[in-house]
Amino acid sequence: NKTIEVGQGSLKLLYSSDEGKLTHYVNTRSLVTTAVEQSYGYYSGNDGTDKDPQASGAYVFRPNGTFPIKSENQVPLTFVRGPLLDEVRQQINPWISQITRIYKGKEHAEVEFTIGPIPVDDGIGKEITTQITTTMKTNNTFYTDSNGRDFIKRIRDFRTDWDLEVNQPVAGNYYPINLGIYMQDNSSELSVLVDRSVGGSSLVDGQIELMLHRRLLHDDSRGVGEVLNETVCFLNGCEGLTIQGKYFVRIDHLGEGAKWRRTVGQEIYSPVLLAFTEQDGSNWM
Amino acid sequence: GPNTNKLADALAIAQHHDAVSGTERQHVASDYALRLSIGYMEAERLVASSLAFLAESGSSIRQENTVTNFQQCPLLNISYCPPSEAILSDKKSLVVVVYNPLGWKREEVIRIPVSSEKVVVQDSSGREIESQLLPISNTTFNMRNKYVKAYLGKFPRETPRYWLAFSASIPPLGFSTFMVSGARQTGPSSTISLVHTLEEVT
Repeated sequence: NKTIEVGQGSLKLLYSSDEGKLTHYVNTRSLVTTAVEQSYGYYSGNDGTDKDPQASGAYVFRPNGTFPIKSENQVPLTFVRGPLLDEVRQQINPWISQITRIYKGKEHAEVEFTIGPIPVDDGIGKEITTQITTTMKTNNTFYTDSNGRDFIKRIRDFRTDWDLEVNQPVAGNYYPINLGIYMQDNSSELSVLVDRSVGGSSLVDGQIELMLHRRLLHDDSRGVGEVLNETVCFLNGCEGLTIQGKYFVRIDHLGEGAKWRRTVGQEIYSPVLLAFTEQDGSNWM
Repeated sequence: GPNTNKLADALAIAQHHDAVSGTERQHVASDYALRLSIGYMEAERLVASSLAFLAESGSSIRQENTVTNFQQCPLLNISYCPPSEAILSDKKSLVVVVYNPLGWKREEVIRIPVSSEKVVVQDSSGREIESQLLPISNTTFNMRNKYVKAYLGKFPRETPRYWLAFSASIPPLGFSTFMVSGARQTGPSSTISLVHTLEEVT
């Protein structure tokens, strides 16, 4: 009545029909049920003027504001169902869309995001993020991979080998994500794997954040000597770059996510190759 | 013959610390992209000739000097794939080879753009396998046309209407072959997805 269920195998995602938002992740085989939400936001890039002369640029992440991106519902939420997979298609705003896929035989959700061109006509560079939010009590702790190898424990606002003075509460807790990121509490763990290198963190207990795209208007004066403002040109002019990528989300009971992170991580890194040719109907190859 | 030397060179150059972290200048990024593209195209020819050798070595109807022409679809991410978009008939089939580079068996759902809503998918033994058609969204379609027009200098010839999805089981370090063809009017065909749109969201 108020809930739309997506997925025909063990994994189901529940959406509220009132708000058109993801509300729950349910695995009927492992009996995992978690309240979960997903959102988008951006950090405004520091412009390197006024009191703080260090601008955000290719090297330096120095946000000076955090802003949620509200769904403008220009195109309504669309659900596509069939025997092999279900899709949820969302146009978040004119320059962010995503498709969430649940395959019948898989126990993770695939999220394909398309972001860009990031508007900068307000004179503000933007670094676009997505957040996956649960009620998990993660005690300031999360784990990120080390160039695809071991997952290393990260504790917010803390370093194991020196006393950290926190000057940048966001940037100081960001890590490179090449394979994935996960967090856990005393009963479950939420894992996210990526198909490309991104930045990521857990700035709030129970929440994982990924930085998916960025477009900045100032050089950080740390060596590049150029603004991170990539454009793509068409016959009638140039515009900011549009990117498309995927991330994969799974929630397990505590201690049961490692096998998925390793096997599916390898499958994301080494996708199958497709090759095509033609043949006549009777001429079987 | 084709080899992977140019791809090796492009990958070697892209190990520079600025390439890894994305802190290179734009004209350098463009050069990396160009070199990777040249390397990919050369490697694509090598893969095509290898697959042709594998496919024809098992064929009972192999003829002298026959070389099967395999194509890939590097722009599949924006739903552009000329071989699969061509209108299919029950006389002519599209052969899809799915190669698994990992050392374990995989179960994957393959998605390719097609123009027809009457298609049937068979495995290499001729057995029909379950498939699903998903309408291509306007967002995807518009992006595809914009980028492909820039790439080709004109709008693409075909207009795919659906993603065709089918399940593939692929052996370790091996490949599986599938045939996609136009279904007869009365015969079996892919299941068209149900689409439900939430019109009012608060």
